[in-house]
Amino acid sequence: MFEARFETGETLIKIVDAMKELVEDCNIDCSTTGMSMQAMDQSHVSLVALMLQKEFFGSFRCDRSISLGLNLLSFSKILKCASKEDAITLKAEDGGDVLTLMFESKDGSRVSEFEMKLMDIDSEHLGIPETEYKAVVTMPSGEFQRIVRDLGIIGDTVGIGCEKDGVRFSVTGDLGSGNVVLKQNTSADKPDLATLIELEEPVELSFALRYLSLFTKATGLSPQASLSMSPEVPLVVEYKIDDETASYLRYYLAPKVDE
Amino acid sequence: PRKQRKLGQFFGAP
Repeated sequence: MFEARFETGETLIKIVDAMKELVEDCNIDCSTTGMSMQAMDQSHVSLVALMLQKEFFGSFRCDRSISLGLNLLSFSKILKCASKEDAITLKAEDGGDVLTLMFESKDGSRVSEFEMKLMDIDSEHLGIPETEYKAVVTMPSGEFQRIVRDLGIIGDTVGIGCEKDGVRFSVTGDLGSGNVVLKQNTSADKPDLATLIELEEPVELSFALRYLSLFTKATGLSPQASLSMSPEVPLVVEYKIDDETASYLRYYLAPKVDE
Repeated sequence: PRKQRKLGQFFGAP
């Protein structure tokens, strides 16, 4: 038996919305430690990784590890039947082929239940090596979204160059070029607006804006996003879902390299 | 021109 209750159902809706354009079908793995998911996009250029620790949930029970094979578009459609304020409980029997979704209004006056068919999905799990990144930029997630959107007007590839006191996003396209520099800024009174740079050595890498734009669908999950980079390895964009329990949504993106 | 790398070039099968 698996049962997990999201006290704030809106978080689950945001998580699914932040994954569904990148990944069509996926296995959500449930175990005694929590819920997790790892899936690549169809072109195998990016990967989305979700970790929700059991302590994140209002209540969590998982007697036996199970994989829930889900079509994220269908999942998202059913979740649209929930109200923003609802608590959402997911339930599945061991060896069952349906996922039960229960939506409860705040005052408990309305309870709805839906069943969704589960699928058998062959998923390839990739081993992600533990990496000490040379540069980690933490910035307001809305700022990252805006930069990706603005630079996407000019071109399709962004250069991200990180130095001690700032990070530069630059783009060149048919109609011209542009760049945005974000300087280190520790807004002590508003930590959500801070830009922090942890640097071991300067790093400069290029990435496809199309994927970064899909990653920014997670903006509503966290006020801050972090970008971790090292030379010649995939970028990690992380949105913390819950700081206390180390629950997160992470995206990995392979760099573009000069031929 | 820059070439898009695939993730499999960095992350192996576990």
